[in-house]
Amino acid sequence: TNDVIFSGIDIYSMKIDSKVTSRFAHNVITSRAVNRASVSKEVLFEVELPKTAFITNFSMTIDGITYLGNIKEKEAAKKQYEKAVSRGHTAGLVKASGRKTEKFTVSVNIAAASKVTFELTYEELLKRHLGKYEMLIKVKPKQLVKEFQIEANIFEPQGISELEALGSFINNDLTQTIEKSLSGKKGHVSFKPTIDQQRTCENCSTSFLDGDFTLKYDVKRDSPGNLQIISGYFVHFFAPANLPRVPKNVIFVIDISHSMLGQKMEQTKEALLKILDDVKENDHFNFILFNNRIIPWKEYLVKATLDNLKEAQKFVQSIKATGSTNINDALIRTVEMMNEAHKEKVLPERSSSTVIMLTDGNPTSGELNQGKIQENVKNAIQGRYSLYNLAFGYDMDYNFLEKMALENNGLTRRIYEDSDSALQLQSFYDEVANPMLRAVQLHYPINATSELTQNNFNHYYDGSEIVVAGRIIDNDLNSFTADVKAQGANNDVTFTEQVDIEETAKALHDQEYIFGDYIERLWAYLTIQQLLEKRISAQEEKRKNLAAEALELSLKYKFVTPLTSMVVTKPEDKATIADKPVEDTSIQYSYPSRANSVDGD
Amino acid sequence: PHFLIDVPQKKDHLCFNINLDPGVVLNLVNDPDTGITVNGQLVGKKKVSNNGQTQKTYIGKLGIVNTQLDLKIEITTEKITLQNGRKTATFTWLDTITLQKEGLTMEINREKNLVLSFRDGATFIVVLHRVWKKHPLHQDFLGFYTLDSHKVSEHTHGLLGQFFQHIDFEVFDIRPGSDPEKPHATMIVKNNKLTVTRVSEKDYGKDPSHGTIIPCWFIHNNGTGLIDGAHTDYIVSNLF
Repeated sequence: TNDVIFSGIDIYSMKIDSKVTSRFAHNVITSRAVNRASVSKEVLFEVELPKTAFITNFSMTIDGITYLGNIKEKEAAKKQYEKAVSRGHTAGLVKASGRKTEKFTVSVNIAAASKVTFELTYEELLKRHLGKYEMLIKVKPKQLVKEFQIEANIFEPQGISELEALGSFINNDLTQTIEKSLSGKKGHVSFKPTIDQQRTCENCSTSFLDGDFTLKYDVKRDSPGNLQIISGYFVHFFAPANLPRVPKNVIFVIDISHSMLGQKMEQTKEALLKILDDVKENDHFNFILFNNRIIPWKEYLVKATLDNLKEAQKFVQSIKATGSTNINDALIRTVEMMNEAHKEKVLPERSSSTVIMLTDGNPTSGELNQGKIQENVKNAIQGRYSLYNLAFGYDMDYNFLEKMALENNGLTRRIYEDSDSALQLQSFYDEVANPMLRAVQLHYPINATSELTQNNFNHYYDGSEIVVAGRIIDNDLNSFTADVKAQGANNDVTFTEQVDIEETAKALHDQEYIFGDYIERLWAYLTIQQLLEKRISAQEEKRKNLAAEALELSLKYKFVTPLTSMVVTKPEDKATIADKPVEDTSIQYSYPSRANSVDGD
Repeated sequence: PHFLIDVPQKKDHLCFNINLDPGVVLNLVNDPDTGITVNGQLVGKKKVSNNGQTQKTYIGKLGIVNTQLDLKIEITTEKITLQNGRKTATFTWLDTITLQKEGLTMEINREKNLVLSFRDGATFIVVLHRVWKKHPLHQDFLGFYTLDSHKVSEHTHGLLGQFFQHIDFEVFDIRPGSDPEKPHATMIVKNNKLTVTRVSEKDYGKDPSHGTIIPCWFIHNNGTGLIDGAHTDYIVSNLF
């Protein structure tokens, strides 16, 4: 039948070309196919890309004619899209697909013996996570491909210290198909399996190329920071090494309501036991369990001595789930406990206080008004502690938790209900386990810079990196200085970085790896991301202004963000739209997705 | 087969078994407004043991009809047959395909599951459970999952369909059962007072290979008191 996509279509080439310059990745995926059937066929182009990426371009070329994607404001795009839908055409969309990815799909009808080329471009700023930058490329061609290749070129002005390339689908026999080279500032990875190497078995027509292709690397760090300047924009990467760790005071606030019963509770306990193994001796900690009651392990924070850790392990093992969910009182009690410990000077003077709450649902007892809870928590914390919310599963209002965490110098992370949930919890803890600096302030010449991205951070954690970008408005500036002030484990610290603008610009321009004005795009990407994040916790009027600002930048730099859409007009006059899905929408939560089933085992 | 009902408002699940003989066809979903009907035919073990115990049955064949789209889909453990008007297309579980027609998207994910989405309607997931071919007793069977069930009309009925609208229940007096892992409780649902048991069932909707363990309140005796009418009321004469 003509509706079936795989038959008669020969995808003869698929290329993934990645250029990474100073953590900013520019990826182009090109796929070429020909319709070998004697009738017209539908060709599907389906790509999974990281959620953190912004699509910047898409085109398809059919028999020499190129149809380009056009990035528009969401509402304007929607009108064009609705017009197409009202004529009975279907539209392709970008859909959230995995934990880290979203799926971009376009299909087009092409005539017999016709060729089509799809080209998708997306960009992202790679984040440093536990000491490495990571770039994920999802690989899943629909069939065996004559020319399949992944080419990645990395250029890092600081020099690359290590480079790994891993394929979740690559077995030992095929490890040699990944070529990797590393020399000073440049890294190169190439993966070109032949058609025979792609087969799952001899003479099979099925491909083993299905999974994650991951590049991991880190840069050399001769100094705590690195400043780069091109065409009037600068970026400052700050990740000092070999600092003493700041002691941490952490209260784990754990939802033990009835819905946690079963696997979720077991995985939480498993993760907490592993986390207890990693708590450092000069840290202080406590647990506050909550359902409709508030059940602290201890009435105060205790030092992580061997005896206390052993006792805590026993306590964790005894946790049982029952009752409803009182988030408000649990968090208020937590803040009171933390305040008391600080007042009584039980905690080290130079230490970092953190609250980590895990919940799998919305409040069902005590204060139920989510806005009121957010207000109460914000008033209680008063900016003194960081609140991290771990949202376990999908049965809660993510926006509620996200806003609450952002208002209190923290963030929210979804824990996916799966066999590795315990690992996800543990991995989140690892990220925030080692604060190296507190109250980090990055300063640049006031009269010479403008449009700075966020330059104040509550913490710098071991293995992460702080990135600040901005515009240089003083054209006569010869040298550029960045000053960083922060509170360290033993004393207040200051770092200074100075560069000669002309020399830096020249050195970077000489590199053939650089694609255009990447620092300007990196700045735009970071600015849009931060405006969208600020929007979550802003009041109505401010929200509108932040959205307007983010929209203007998204259109100017041609990024598909949650505020813009890309419309592609296909030869049959069908409009296809590419949207960026968001983690959560209020609509989803007013009608939670239900999965009623009949099955057996 | 095991029925698992998600009750998001209660952050909990209900579950029950329907024990009827192999060959019986049950109405699972019936939405008169959108013209969508789902029926399932039961299969049992290859050999029936004569120990007097109730024989466990599973879904072996599914029939999905959409009268508005003039569409009939028959799903067995061997193949998937799509009939659109006079046109028929047959696929096997070895295929990996995405099929898009006006108002319908069907994805077959080789040997794992089949995802059927009707535009502006619910999404159905059929999971293929493969059993070792030479197993002396067991044979392959199917699982059936519904997502976005709020999109169906309020007139939807059937063994699963009646639960697409919110169902209210209260559980109290939780007490130890004969198995310490499975406490008993009293449940008030649809004005009936029932004794229920806390058990765990597996949801294969998200992870077709391993499934996810879901704790639920088990309603005994073929869901009596929870389902509308008696379980035999849902027996229909054939798959379509």
